[in-house]
Amino acid sequence: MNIFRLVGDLSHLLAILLLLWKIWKTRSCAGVSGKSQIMFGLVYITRYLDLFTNFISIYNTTMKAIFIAVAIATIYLIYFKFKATYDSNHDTFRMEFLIVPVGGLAFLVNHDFTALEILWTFSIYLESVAILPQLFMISKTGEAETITSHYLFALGSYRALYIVNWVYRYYFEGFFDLIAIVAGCVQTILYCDFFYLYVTKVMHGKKLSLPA
Amino acid sequence: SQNQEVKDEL
Repeated sequence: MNIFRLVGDLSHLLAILLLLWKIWKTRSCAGVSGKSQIMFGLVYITRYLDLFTNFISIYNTTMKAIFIAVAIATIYLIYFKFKATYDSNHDTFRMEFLIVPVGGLAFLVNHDFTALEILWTFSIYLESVAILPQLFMISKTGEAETITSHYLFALGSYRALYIVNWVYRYYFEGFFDLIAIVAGCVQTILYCDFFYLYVTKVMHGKKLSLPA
Repeated sequence: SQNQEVKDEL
């Protein structure tokens, strides 16, 4: 565990708790893509099946359990408790356009042709694109609430920090996992445009709105 | 193995 990995994980944790807190506090999930949240839920569930087969550390188990629980709670708030506030008209990205190709790719390109490994690979690939419905929704409405922007910034930072973690691990531990690295880079690249808007607007106290 | 190692990441 290096500092980049730890701060990355904490940033990830902060992101998902921030989103849950925002929805709970405002009693509204307006501007939040339920589809992105369903896909993140799918990511955690398919990746952390090893909770039942492998024990790594208390830290590892606790974080995995929190990620799964928070993801399910977020989905529940969006689709059940605060369903009336869910902006489904703007959340029109088709999930099957991501899930089907990603599932196919996980079958074709993986480390090992076993059920757990294919599901793990699927989750890595799916995570890299799961934010697209949320970004698509923002591009449709042309704006995002400030807390939603903070959520996206923390979530994007997590993957960017993981890249630094992989560089560190490659140099100091000789470790690298090509599938995770490539998918992680793709995921981080998707945030670049958003990072730019975040730094130029939200950090200067303005709401994130897209140029007309 | 390489696979086992990556599984310690979240």
